Amino acid sequence: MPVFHTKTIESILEPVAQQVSRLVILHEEAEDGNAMPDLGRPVQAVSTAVTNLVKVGKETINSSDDALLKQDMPSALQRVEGASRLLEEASGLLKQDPYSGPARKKLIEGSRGILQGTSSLLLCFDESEVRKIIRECKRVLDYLAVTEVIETMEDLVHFLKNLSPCLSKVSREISAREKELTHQVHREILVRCLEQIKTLAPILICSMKIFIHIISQGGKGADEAAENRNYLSGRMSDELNEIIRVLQLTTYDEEEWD
Amino acid sequence: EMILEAAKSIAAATSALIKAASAAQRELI
Repeated sequence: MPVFHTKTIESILEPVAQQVSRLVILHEEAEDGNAMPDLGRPVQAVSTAVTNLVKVGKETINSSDDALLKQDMPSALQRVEGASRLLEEASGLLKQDPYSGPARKKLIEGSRGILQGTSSLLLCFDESEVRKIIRECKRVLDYLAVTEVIETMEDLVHFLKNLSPCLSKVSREISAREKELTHQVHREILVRCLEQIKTLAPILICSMKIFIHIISQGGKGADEAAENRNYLSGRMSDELNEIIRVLQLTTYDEEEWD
Repeated sequence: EMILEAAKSIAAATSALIKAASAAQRELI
């Protein structure tokens, strides 16, 4: 049984996955089975839906600036198109012989292909969406890297003006992503890391203010203040890097699911 | 969004096809 790592993909493909499995079992158990009905109309409906998906997929490829999506999506589209052709061939064979064995094989292979191809396509699209979130996370990491050079209140105000909207956006997107995941452990890690970042952010700002204040007053204790600031900035960076790592995971922990 | 909608249409059409294909076999079992 295929496993889907987001609720959206799961809701779209899980019912089909179950039906494909049942279809395989039915045909294994009824090997010399009944005559197959004329599947011309339902196969035509699949072909029409595939044509639409290919059109939308090509538009997505053309309008995207994501090189990996451009690289990966065409093969998923080809797979769905190939599967659709198998279904058409199966339908044609069944019209001539409703008991045709090769037709049944093509029907199963085509159904599987539609499922696998659509799954690859949705995964490809989902990974591209994840990369957008990761880009935002990296922007925050870049801002955190400059905390060490902020030495005046004016710079700090400017720094916060840049960091705050970026951090809010990351927070919103991670929160939404967490709710989308089917993997409980991954969800929990994202929640925990995000909470840490929310807790650490105001403390980091406070430590930056203290450092600026100390160096404006002559600098006694500046090393300790800088160390504290760097520690907090480092902690936030670690949490963000963990978020980036978990966002990229699509593997499925079967043991945990069981 | 449009990709998701298109995938939903394929899933629905494939489900309908499999139901139609399975019906005759199910009678045998």
